[in-house]
Amino acid sequence: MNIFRLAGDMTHLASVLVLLLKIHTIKSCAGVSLKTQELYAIVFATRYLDIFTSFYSIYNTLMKLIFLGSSFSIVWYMRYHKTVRRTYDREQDTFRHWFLVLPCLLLALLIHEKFTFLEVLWTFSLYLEAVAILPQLVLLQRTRNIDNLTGQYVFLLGGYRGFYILNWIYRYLTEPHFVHWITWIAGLVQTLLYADFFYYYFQSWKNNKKLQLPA
Amino acid sequence: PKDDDVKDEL
Repeated sequence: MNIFRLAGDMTHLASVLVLLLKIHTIKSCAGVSLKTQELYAIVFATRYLDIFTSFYSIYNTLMKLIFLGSSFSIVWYMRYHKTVRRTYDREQDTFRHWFLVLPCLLLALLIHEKFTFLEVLWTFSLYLEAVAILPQLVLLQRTRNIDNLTGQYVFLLGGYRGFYILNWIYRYLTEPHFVHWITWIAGLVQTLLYADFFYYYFQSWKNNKKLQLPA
Repeated sequence: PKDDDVKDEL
């Protein structure tokens, strides 16, 4: 564990807590993409299959349970909670996210480190996580009026993988043979997808005006 | 797990 990875995990945890806070307190998920939340539930379900087979640390297992629990409860809230589900703008959240799942699965079957069931699903979760934010970014472009909590959620979610890139650089420099091109490239693509959001987020923060994404 | 294992990450 290094400071970059801890910062990344804490940022990731904060992003999930901000979203849960928003949905639970104001009983609204306006501006939140259910598609992205469903993709993240799949990412964690396929990433953490080893939770029963390999134990790294209390921290690792605890965080996996938190990420699994929060992502599935957010999907539950948005789909089934009587008040929250009414605030979900279904007409705007129309990204065909299943078109992301299949290519990621095919790519994982083609490019992986080991051809085993767990490894292919784990690789699939890396590819899917890289693109999981797309429905949310598309929704933000459409709804344009981004409330603070949703903006913070996307900002923190993008920041966590940025910290992970620093963690991978640190581990490459300090641990011999720590070379994982698949993880690195997927993580880089993921962070780059946030680049334009980050740009407009900082612009709005600097000029102290409401976050507006160009149409 | 091997020390260079990336699976210890979240």
